[in-house]
Amino acid sequence: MYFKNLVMQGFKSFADETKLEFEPGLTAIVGPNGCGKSNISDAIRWTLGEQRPTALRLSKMEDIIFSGSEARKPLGMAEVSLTVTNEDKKLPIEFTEVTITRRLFQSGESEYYINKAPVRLKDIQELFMDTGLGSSTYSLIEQGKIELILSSKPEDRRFLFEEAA
Amino acid sequence: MYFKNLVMQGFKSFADETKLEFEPGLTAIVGPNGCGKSNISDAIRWTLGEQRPTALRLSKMEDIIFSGSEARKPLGMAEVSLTVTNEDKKLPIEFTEVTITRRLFQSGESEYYINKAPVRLKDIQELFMDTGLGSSTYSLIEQGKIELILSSKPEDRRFLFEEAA
Amino acid sequence: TRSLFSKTFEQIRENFNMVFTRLFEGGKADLVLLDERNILESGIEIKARPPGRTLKSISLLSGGEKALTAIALLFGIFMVKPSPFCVLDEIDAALDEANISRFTRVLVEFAKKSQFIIVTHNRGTIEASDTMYGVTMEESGVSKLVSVKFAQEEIERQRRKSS
Amino acid sequence: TRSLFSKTFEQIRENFNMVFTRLFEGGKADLVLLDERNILESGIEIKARPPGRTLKSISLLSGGEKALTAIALLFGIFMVKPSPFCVLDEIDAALDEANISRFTRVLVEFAKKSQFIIVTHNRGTIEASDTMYGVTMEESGVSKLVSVKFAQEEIERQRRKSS
Ligand SMILES: Nc1ncnc2c1ncn2[C@@H]1O[C@H](COP(=O)(O)OP(=O)(O)OP(=O)(O)O)[C@@H](O)[C@H]1O
Ligand SMILES: Nc1ncnc2c1ncn2[C@@H]1O[C@H](COP(=O)(O)OP(=O)(O)OP(=O)(O)O)[C@@H](O)[C@H]1O
Ligand SMILES: [Mg+2]
Ligand SMILES: [Mg+2]
Repeated sequence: MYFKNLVMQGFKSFADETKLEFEPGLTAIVGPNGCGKSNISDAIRWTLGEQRPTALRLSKMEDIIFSGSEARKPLGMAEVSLTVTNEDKKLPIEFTEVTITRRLFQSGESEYYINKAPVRLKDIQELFMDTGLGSSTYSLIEQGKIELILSSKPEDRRFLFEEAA
Repeated sequence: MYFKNLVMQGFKSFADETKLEFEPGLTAIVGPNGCGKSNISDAIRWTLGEQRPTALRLSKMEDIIFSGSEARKPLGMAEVSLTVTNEDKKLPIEFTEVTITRRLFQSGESEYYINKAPVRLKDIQELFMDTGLGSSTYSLIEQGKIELILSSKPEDRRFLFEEAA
Repeated sequence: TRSLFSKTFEQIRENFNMVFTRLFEGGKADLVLLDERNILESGIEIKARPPGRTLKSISLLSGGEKALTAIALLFGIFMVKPSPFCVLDEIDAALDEANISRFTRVLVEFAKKSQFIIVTHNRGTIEASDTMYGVTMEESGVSKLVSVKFAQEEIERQRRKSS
Repeated sequence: TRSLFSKTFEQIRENFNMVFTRLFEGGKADLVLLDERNILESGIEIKARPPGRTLKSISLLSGGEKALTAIALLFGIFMVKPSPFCVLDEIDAALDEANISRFTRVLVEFAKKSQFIIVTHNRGTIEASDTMYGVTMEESGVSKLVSVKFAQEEIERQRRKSS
């Protein structure tokens, strides 16, 4: 399985459609404070099915839609698409290329797609369930959270171990 | 009021007697990870009367005594002295120079001194009470804790405001 | 007492906005008492809007923006009743180069009236300081303070090494 | 199931110690099940001893040592069931120069088998990466991705500016 690209529009500070092509190996994302780096990591997490607003630094999920700036009006929808190759069939689905899309409207309505076919959130979450990319995972580490595994209670840190089992 | 110097012995990783002279203005403390920089800030906090082991990164107060290294045996006592000038009588005490000393023995016994006279911990805490250097204060910021004021509950952050009143 | 707290709160609120707009070169910050009728127990809400953005919950701010906002609030409180001595441990860790220089400009001003000690790994903060102490652990497990002059040479050596 | 968890736990324990001793160039790390008779619910204790020190509670470790220990544990878990893709947001923030280079040596090895994305402000980490994306906010409040080549030039410019 290989991540090909991420397309964001109306997602947090990414008002305009933005495409990020993924490369093999190690990719660094750089830029000044507040420019949007962590928002990219939020977009990936959200598309994979994250449902907790706090894990995305939101008080409510609707705050994820671009809420305007001095020069721009707020938008009515946030949409993110993540495309992965599936040659090794690591994802339990027939396609060799899979695009998952998640949309949230200002009204609170959500839409989910796998290769343009409408699905439920559950279908997306289950698709990635056995890959180590489930939502409370050891492969998506939020800013400032790295030490949590050390400071958390002995019972609380179990979930990472169980995730790997 | 002006801080003159800090003398540490047997305090955390400062096994040997170490004297730090304070200068006016801005002083930077530098060095690699784990070399002892935060331990210096702990020493200041402890001498001013900090009683919570967690505020000093300890599970119990006795852990503050140098516990040995590969080449050295553990010590039986931790001692820190802080000397301040008191020309402006900001500290409610007669002396123009004040040295506070705190000792903790492996046995759990503590000793406290102001200018070599034995006192109780309470006397030291009360001495600094009105200077903004009380123990849950806005003038001693622990590593990793700066954002706490933003992420804490609205009721929890009051104490800093009350401290300044 | 009610009036003492109220007066202090107003001062902090004003200072907070002033330091915030200096550190962010614009924008606006505010403090709000959640329960106006019970100011001695009311929670305090923090509002902060960096320049060019719309006002949203502070949870949405970036790591660096949160650190800078917290620093503005701490300095705002400090201004009301400055302590003669202040120890800051790596509060600049999340700041980028541009924010470090705005931060140090404000820090240096505060350090004129009080003694400030800052533990830091940041080159910009080190350059802004008047004195520098180095801490080492040549003998493993045992900390040692090194002379300021040596620390200065060490910084020069590091600077030459990384350029 | 008991035996699956037990087997996984043992692997993680071994990996943790191995990555830890690589990152710290020595020392020892361990994981302990607090309740051996109830492994499906037992809490897990972390023990970590950097080289040259005596074993103490992990709360005594420094900021950088804690980050490096957490990284060792995360990589130890990752090795058991590597995900094809990993996103790390500023996990290197507390590390000094020497630890950054040990960290990146291990990170680069992991990145040979999985795609790794790391958000970072650190020069050492950036230099170790294969690709770099820059994010900017020229128009305030609106994020934009900049081409890799531009980001590379920006880094060069920063490097010349600070030397
Ligand atoms: N719904 C939204 N609409 C518009 N802007 C938003 C929205 N959500 C978040 N933002 C903005 O995104 C910015 C934060 O971006 P992000 O957290 O990605 O920064 P960053 O590049 O990671 O910075 P740092 O280096 O400080 O961590 C904030 O300034 C915030 O105002
Ligand atoms: N009682 C003790 N006896 C011996 N060593 C101790 C004791 N307490 C703490 N230490 C050691 O002190 C070290 C931590 O020092 P400190 O927290 O001051 O590091 P630091 O310089 O702030 O590093 P960083 O830059 O990573 O924050 C740890 O390695 C710890 O083992
Ligand atoms: Mg960020
Ligand atoms: Mg430290």
